[in-house]
Amino acid sequence: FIECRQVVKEYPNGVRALDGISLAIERGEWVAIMGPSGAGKSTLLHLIGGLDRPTAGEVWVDRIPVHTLEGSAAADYRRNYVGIIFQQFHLVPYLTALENVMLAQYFHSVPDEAQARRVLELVGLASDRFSHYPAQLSGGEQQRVAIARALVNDPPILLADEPTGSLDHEAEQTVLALFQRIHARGKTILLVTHAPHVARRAQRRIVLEHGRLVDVAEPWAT
Amino acid sequence: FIECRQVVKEYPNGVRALDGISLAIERGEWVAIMGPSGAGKSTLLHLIGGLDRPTAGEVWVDRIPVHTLEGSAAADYRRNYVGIIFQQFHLVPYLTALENVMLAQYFHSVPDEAQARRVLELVGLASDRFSHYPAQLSGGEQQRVAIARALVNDPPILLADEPTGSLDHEAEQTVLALFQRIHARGKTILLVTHAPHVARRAQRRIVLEHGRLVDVAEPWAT
Ligand SMILES: Nc1ncnc2c1ncn2[C@@H]1O[C@H](COP(=O)(O)OP(=O)(O)OP(=O)(O)O)[C@@H](O)[C@H]1O
Ligand SMILES: Nc1ncnc2c1ncn2[C@@H]1O[C@H](COP(=O)(O)OP(=O)(O)OP(=O)(O)O)[C@@H](O)[C@H]1O
Ligand SMILES: [Mg+2]
Ligand SMILES: [Mg+2]
Repeated sequence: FIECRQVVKEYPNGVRALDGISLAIERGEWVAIMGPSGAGKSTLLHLIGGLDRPTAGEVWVDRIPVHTLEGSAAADYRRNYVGIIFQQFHLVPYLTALENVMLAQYFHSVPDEAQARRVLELVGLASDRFSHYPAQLSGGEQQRVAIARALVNDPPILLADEPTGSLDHEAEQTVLALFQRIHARGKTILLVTHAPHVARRAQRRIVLEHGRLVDVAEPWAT
Repeated sequence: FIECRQVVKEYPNGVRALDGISLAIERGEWVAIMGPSGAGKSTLLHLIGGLDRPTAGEVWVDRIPVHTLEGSAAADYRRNYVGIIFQQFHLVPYLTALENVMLAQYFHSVPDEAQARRVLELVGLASDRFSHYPAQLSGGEQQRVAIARALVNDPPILLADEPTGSLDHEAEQTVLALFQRIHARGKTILLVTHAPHVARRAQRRIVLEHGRLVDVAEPWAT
C-alpha cells in the first residue's frame, strides 16, 4: 500500500537526510518510526505525504507515484489520502482552533462545523478553547488542534510526527485510544516517536539512524 | 530568591490561567513544575521571566519587583537574570543556529563565537549544523539551539519549558547532565515538564492544576 524504493533525500546544502530507504507498509498497518534526533524521520514522513520529493528513488502509495507529484497533483493526493500531524503543528495563526480544523474540511470537501467540533471534543480540547487563536492556546492544546485537523476528513493514512510530545499523560492516553479506534476501522498509521511506550501501541517498528533503516521488527519485539 | 505572592493572570478573553499562586524558591534550588496541559505552567514561567505581567499579585526576584517591569526595564532584568528555553523554541528564522546563540550574547554583553560554538557542542548539536537555519534543522536540533541560547550567557536563573520534549533518549541525558552541572555551580532552575523521569532530577516538585497550586513536595517524594 505504501512503498519506498531506494529513497534518497539530499538537501541543497548537501545534507543526506535519507540515504537509500526501502520499505513496504500494508494497508491497515500501524507502524512506529523511531530513531535518534536528526535520523530523517520527519523527512521520511514528508516524502510519503507528498510534501517534498526525493532526490532519488520512488515513493508509491496505492499505486500512485507520489515521488512524481507536484503542485495541484500533490495537493489532490494529500487531500484524498493523508492526514498529517506536524511535529511543529503549523496551525494558521490568524484562524481559531475551530477554523483551523474547518479549513481542512474546506479543502477536502465541505466545511461541517458540527463534525469539526466533534473531533475537537474527541481529542480532549475544552470547548471554551475552540474560539482561541493558536497564540492563546497552551502547547498541548495546540497539538490537539493539529491532531483534530489531521483526523477530521477521516483519511485512509495518518502521518503523525511525535503527536503526543506536548501532551500530559491523560491527554496522551485519550489520543492514543482514538488512534486505536481509527486503526480498528482500517486506517494505516505511520507514527514517528522516540517514546517506547507510544511505539508499543504499533504493530511494527522501524528504526532510522543517519538516514538509513537499521531495524525492522515484525511483529513488535523489543 | 524567587517569590510569587497571590499571582493572578487573567487573559483578555477572560481565561484565568493563574488563579492566586503563592510560592517561594530559594537561590540555587532546582524545582520541577508539573501539571496537566493547560494548567498554567508556561504562563507562570512567562511571568517570572518578566515577559508578561500578572493581572494581580506580585512576582519578586532577588528583591526586584518583576511584576512592575515593562519595556527596557524588563529587558534589562531578563538580560541579567534569566535564560529562557521556550516550549515552542522561538528561534529567529533568518539567523543560523550559531547566529541565534550569538544574538543572545550580543544583547547580554558581547558576541563571542568561540563560546557560542562551545555551548552548541555541549548540548550535542553536530558542528556541521551550526550554519543551518531553523527550517533546515530537525525538531530535536532546533530544541538544542534553544537550549544553547538560554545557557550561553550563564544566567543565574534558567527557566526551561519542556526542554527535552523533542529529544531522543541520548540527547535528553546529555542535556539533563548539563543542567546538573550548571546547578552544581549554584544556578536556580525552574523546569516545566510532564515527564516524571525528568522531574525526578529536581530537588522539589510543584504541581499546577487549572491555575492553582495543588501539590508542593519537599524534598522529592512520589
Ligand atoms: N531543509 C533542510 N536543509 C538541510 N538539512 C536539513 C533540512 N531539513 C532537515 N535537515 C537535516 O536532515 C536531518 C534529518 O532531519 P529530520 O527532521 O528528518 O530528523 P528527525 O529524525 O525528524 O529528527 P527529530 O527527532 O529531531 O525531529 C537533520 O540532521 C537535519 O539537520
Ligand atoms: N493569550 C491567551 N489568551 C487566552 N488564553 C490563553 C492565552 N494563553 C494561554 N491561554 C490559556 O491559559 C491556559 C494556560 O496556558 P499555559 O500555556 O500556561 O498552559 P501549560 O500548563 O503550559 O500547558 P501545556 O502543558 O499544554 O503547555 C490554557 O488553558 C490556555 O488556553
Ligand atoms: Mg522530526
Ligand atoms: Mg506550556
